[in-house]
Amino acid sequence: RGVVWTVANQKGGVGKTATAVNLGAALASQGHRVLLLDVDPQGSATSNLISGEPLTADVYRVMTGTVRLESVIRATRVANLALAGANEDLAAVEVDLANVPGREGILRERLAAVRAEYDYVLVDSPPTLGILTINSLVAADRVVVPVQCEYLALEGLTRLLGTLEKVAALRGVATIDRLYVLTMYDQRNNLARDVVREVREHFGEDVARTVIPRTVKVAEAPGFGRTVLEHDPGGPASLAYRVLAEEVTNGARA
Amino acid sequence: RGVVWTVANQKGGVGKTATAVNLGAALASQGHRVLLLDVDPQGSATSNLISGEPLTADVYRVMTGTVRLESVIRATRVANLALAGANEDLAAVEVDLANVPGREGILRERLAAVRAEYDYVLVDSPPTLGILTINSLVAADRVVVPVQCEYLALEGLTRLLGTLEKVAALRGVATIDRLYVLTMYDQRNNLARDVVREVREHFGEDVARTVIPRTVKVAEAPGFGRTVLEHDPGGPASLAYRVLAEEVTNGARA
Ligand SMILES: Nc1ncnc2c1ncn2[C@@H]1O[C@H](COP(=O)(O)OP(=O)(O)OP(=O)(O)O)[C@@H](O)[C@H]1O
Ligand SMILES: Nc1ncnc2c1ncn2[C@@H]1O[C@H](COP(=O)(O)OP(=O)(O)OP(=O)(O)O)[C@@H](O)[C@H]1O
Ligand SMILES: [Mg+2]
Ligand SMILES: [Mg+2]
Repeated sequence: RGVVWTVANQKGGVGKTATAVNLGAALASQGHRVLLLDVDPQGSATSNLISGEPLTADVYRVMTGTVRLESVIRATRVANLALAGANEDLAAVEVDLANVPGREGILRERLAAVRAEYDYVLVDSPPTLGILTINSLVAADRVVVPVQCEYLALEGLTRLLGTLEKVAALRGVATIDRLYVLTMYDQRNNLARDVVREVREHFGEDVARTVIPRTVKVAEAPGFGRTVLEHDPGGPASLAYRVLAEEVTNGARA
Repeated sequence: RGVVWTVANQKGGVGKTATAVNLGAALASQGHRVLLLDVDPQGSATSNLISGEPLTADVYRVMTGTVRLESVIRATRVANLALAGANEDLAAVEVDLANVPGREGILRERLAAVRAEYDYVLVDSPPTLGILTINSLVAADRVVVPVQCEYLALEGLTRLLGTLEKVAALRGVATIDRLYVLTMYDQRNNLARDVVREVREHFGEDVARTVIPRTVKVAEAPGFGRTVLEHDPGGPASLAYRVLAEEVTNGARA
């Protein structure tokens, strides 16, 4: 109960938001109570789930201590899936918290009471290694790292891994639990197969067996204001996210 | 002479770096003297052009006033293409300059003397709208906006356009000149065609005629330490970037 999974990778466009939203939706469809916590000032996860509505209560005010996390959590149209939304105000946190001692642990602290009400908390982070992502990592029980099946996939990982070591030191633990999820796999290109092989060779058991295929349905879904499970329920990406949800909850990776 | 083009879009993974590097290489191959200025702490443009070598002199020290821009510019193996490189130190600028008056205009000022030595300065910016991107936008004569042919393509543009208005106000001009470049066009999917049509309907003359196709060669090239013009000289992406270079230099858009 109250397991926090942070979806992180400082590289842009690798499928963090697609994974946070669709894995969250898959877990919710399997009966788990899920909180999706959007920590990206660009709020793509937020607009996926409450598109078109203005956001009146958001994570920025929680980070700066103005309101409690509970008061910004709202239900979504997806059963079992709640949302704490983000908007561009959150960008100000970088500067607002610039010299505050203990600023890396604020999100963890704000989550402490709330997390017990959920089976899983999925945190969507921005494509940076700044204070927002650090907060998301410090708050995590496990870090889910989407790895896009492109040649540069492994490059940025070194830096992320270095950051995870610093987070482990901050938390006083030996290592941060992690799961790599290969995303946007395009079987038409050899590059994708090479990346899958290379990532599995490097990270072995830490790599999800399930690979998320590249399909236009995932890219389209937000434009329709839906998750891919709503937009294309029988399709390969929905299937993959459901299978991933079973894989991550069924013990080998509990 | 000394025209500054900033490649910007706060959305991750839309082809900013691919465009800065490959359009820069195409312009250089056509005889123009090009400076590529990397303002992204993740330094992908930098590692594209000097992969494997440590970066001893970088843009961070220029931004904080420690060294002059000239001293961090170096030749690359590509004729006519020089580089001012970035590394993760640059991330500290957000905090270092947090309350410095006039912090939005630092890059423009640092470029003032140097730009005259080049025909074009291409600035690669990070996937954020923070102080680094603001500096890049304030320094620009024109903003090149890569738009990935995906449904969410238009969503983030509203925020970028709002930022361009603020930059115009800061600079005391009516509007900031801009060019949208459609990237990663995949003819196998209808989504891409819809996005192209929608972007042209919205932005008309500000959209490049040339569209950059999605090809694995562009994604592979950095892994080989090359630009796509070196990696796949006869291929459709190299051709498209060369044609784009001619389009942007031949007058209709001068
Ligand atoms: N499996 C997939 N198939 C096709 N398109 C996908 C897939 N996963 C993600 N995309 C699309 O790729 C783009 C980037 O994905 P996404 O926004 O999830 O990445 P991100 O890592 O959160 O990006 P950012 O760094 O900007 O936050 C989006 O347009 C998304 O819809
Ligand atoms: N035309 C293309 N065809 C295929 N892959 C491409 C193309 N353009 C870019 N890519 C690949 O897509 C990924 C993202 O591209 P790129 O790094 O240029 O985007 P970016 O906007 O600079 O990302 P970031 O926001 O992280 O800086 C890279 O792996 C790149 O090689
Ligand atoms: Mg995202
Ligand atoms: Mg880039």
